[in-house]
Amino acid sequence: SILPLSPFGSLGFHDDMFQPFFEMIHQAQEAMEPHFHRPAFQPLGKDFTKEVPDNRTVCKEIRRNSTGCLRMKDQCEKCREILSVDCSANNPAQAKLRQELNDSLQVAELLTQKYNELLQSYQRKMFSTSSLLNQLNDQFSWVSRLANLTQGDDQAYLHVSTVSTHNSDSDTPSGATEVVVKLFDSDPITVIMPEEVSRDNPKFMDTVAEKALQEYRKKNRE
Amino acid sequence: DPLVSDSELQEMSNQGSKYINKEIQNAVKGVKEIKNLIEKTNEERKTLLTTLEKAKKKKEDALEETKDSELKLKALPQVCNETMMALWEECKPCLKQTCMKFYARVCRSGSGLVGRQLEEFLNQSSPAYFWMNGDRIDSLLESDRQQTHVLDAMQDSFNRVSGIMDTLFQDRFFTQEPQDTHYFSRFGLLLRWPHFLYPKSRLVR
Repeated sequence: SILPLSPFGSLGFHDDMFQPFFEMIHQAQEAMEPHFHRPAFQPLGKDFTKEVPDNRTVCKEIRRNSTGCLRMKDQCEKCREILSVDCSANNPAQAKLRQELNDSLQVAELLTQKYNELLQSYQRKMFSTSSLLNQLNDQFSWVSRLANLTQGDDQAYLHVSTVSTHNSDSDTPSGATEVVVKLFDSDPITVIMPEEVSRDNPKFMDTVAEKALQEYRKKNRE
Repeated sequence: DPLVSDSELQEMSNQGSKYINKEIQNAVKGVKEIKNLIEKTNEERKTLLTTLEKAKKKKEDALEETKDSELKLKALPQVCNETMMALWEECKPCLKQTCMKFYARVCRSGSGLVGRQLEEFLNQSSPAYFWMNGDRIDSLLESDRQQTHVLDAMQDSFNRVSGIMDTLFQDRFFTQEPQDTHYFSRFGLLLRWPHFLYPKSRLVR
């Protein structure tokens, strides 16, 4: 038989039913996380293939095999002159081939730069997926907590214990309404409603409940 | 405030509880919204991967063409050797001095070993390597290697995450669409997985 459905429709599941979900989300986060700390995953900077990379990269190249020094050839006049030696008089074929080489080299550098930009976009997708997994875990924690809190038959999740309006002598803005509520298993939560939202306003209690829930959830995260 | 009667407090509590209950259902919906966002991001990623693979092919074709040109050029007899060698003998000391000055000023670590390594490197290099932009070609090949490594590592992560998410999102907690948010099955208490939303027809059966 179907149990009478409460007018509020409680969540109707145990919080430990989410345990397998949490385990899977944590596995997914683990699959994502460690890579971010590997050198290969340092955010791909613009200089990944740029002509003049950052100093750190040049130092690394100099230490590794001295190729970093060749990037400084433009600072030496005789080195520059080598690049402008023209052999076409003696061998036209060589000059033509060298031009072809330079042209294809420029295309390859351009395509490498474009590829690097795409890699950066792909890496950003990775970061967004990682952030969504964290949000999923957080939201599941909240729903799982609610599952725990709504096990009982009492569907009155929120109890208003006192309502008081304030005149000018208190530190609460005058004309404001102070509502003290208990939400689920919480300690009393005090919500201050501004004068503009009076108790006659149909949205009054929705706003009180919304503020109380935000406070409760914040405490729950802490 | 003595003006607020018990029945009024009760009415306010009921109203507040109604709102909280709506928010509880929204919390469950929130899980599904995040699931949809994860799936949407994954679809976008797959599209981007296709673009990446095409771009990689074009880039590698251009690299192959560059290496071919370099090989053909190397195969030709060098006709400007004397000129280039003379220039090279003057280029090397300047390059070494410039580089060691940079290294000492910027890289802040012992430059003794680096100096000897550079000397050896320059003596082994030829001006033709320069003249053919060999350094730029090697730099591109190094970038290509690194980019391949980065993509492989990202792919490894994504494949594992996608597999786990596919399994997770197949659970009926995610696949059942609520017919009416008030029809939460109490059956959920008995079942292992929280399939708490059933279409009415399923409940009647």
